[in-house]
Amino acid sequence: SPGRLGSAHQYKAFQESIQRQHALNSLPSDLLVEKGSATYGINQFSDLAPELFRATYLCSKPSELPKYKPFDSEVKRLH
Amino acid sequence: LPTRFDWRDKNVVTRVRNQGSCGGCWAFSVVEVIESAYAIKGKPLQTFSAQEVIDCSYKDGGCNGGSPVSALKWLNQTKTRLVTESMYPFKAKTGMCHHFPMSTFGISIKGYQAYSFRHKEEEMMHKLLEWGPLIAVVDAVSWQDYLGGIIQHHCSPEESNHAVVITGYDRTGDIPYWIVRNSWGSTWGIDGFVHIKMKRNVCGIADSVAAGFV
Repeated sequence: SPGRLGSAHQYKAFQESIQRQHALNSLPSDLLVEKGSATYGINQFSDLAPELFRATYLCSKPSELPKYKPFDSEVKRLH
Repeated sequence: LPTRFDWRDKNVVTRVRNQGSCGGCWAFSVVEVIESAYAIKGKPLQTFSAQEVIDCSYKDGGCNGGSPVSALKWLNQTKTRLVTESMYPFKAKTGMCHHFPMSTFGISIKGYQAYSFRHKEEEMMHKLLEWGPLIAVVDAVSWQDYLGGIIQHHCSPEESNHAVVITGYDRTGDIPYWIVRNSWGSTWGIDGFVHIKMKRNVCGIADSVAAGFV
């Protein structure tokens, strides 16, 4: 119930999480369900709206990096 | 290359941390690879201060986010010494940068490397063994609901948004996977770790990879 989980927002987020987790656990039939595939379910983030989760926990950006070339790296190291 | 390798087996990986509601994954990833690099050199395994990187890496955004490569660049250029976690504890919010006297124990990095290993995950395995644990920036949107198993779907190599540390890999089973350390506490995932399928740049694991040297 909302009272047990906290605010109405958290309760709504929790309900949406369950639906989302169900979707994540149901792979489309054209994709091979391989042994050992990840499972998704209720954890400590289940009462967070996805937007809030992203804003709070996903705060890094990739850098534009050169592609690794073994020879270049060796020359750089020797230099 | 061994079929399975994990730096945890060498006792050079510190305990899984919890960044709380601070968007400081980028700082945790940097500090964690430096801790391991230091221990790989035969020094005692100890935890260094992520809060110092959060507060002091001036080109990054503290708990609002940052880039591991930018933090490594800052550490390398300024030769800032990382002090221990006990000297500069984690507060889960951005604060003023503290400076310590030279007599305070700390370590600085000698250099760093940062590359894209897209389509070169075999080379990346070699570098994991050569350089120590690797920082990677990945798409972790679906990780909000992750419980365990090997991630093969539901993430994109084009939407990277979270910094983590690769400590090993396992090719003994049907699906080879990277062993990846997160900073969301040990109750998340597999004791704080996540497994990601190798060789297809799943979640962008090979796109933005870095290591620091001490």
